[in-house]
Amino acid sequence: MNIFRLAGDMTHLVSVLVLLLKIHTIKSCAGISLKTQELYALVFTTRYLDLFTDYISLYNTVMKLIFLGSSFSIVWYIRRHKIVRRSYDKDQDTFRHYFIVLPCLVLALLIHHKFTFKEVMWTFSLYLEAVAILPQLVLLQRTRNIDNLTGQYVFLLGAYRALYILNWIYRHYTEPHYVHWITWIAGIVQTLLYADFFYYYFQSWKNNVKLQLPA
Amino acid sequence: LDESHYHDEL
Repeated sequence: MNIFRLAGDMTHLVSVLVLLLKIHTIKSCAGISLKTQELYALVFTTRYLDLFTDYISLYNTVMKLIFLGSSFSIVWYIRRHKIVRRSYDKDQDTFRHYFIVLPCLVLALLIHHKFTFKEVMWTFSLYLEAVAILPQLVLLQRTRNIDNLTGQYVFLLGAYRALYILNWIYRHYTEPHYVHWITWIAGIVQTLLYADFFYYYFQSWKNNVKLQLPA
Repeated sequence: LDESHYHDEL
């Protein structure tokens, strides 16, 4: 464990807790893409298949349970909660799941480290996580209004993966044979997807104006 | 791949 990875995990943890807290307190999911949240639940499910088979550390197991629990809770709130679901904008959140899931699945079947079920599922979860934010970014472009918490949520989500890139660089130089080029490429693609959002987020923060994404 | 290919990251 290094500081970059710990900071990355904490940033990721805060991002999902900020979102869960927002939905739970104001009983609204305005501006949140259910599609993206469902994709994240799928990411965690396919990535943590080894939750009960390989014990790495208490930290690792606890964090996996938190990520699984929070992502499924968020999906439950938006789908089932009698008040929250009313604020879900299903007419705007129309990104098709299979446009993202299928290519990632095909890619995972073609490019992976080992052709085993768990390894292909793990690789699939990496590719999926890289693009899972797309429905959310599309929704933000469409609705154009980004309330603070949603902006912070997306920002923290992008920041966590950027910190992970620093972690991979650190581990590459400190651990022999630490080779995970699939992880590195997926992580870089993911962070680049946030790049333009970061740009507008910093512009709005610097000029102290409301965050507006260009149409 | 060599056995260092472990998934210890979240």
